[in-house]
Amino acid sequence: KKSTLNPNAKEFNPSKPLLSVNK
Amino acid sequence: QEPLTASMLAKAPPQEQKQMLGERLYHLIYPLHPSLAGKITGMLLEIDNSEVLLLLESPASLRSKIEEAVTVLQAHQAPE
Repeated sequence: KKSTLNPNAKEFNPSKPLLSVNK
Repeated sequence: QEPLTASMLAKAPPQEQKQMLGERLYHLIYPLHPSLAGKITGMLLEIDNSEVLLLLESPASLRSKIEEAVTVLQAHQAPE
């Protein structure tokens, strides 16, 4: 089965560091 | 972290909607695939926002989508 996902998609950059959970 | 809802998303401009969804996805994907998390998140963000919301609400669906993305990436990177 063919995937609809695009391997050339632009990489996502998170704006916050992983460990900071700001609520 | 409070759940992200369609109404919360609707209040944000389109580019910010993707960022909000991306942050959620990234934090869920990172523990599974640290080196690929940014790339996988980018791939999943090309899906409709409504479908991404469903993935965020369903860990099993999200996990299978992540595995699909990894498979696609590996196939893409493998020399033909």
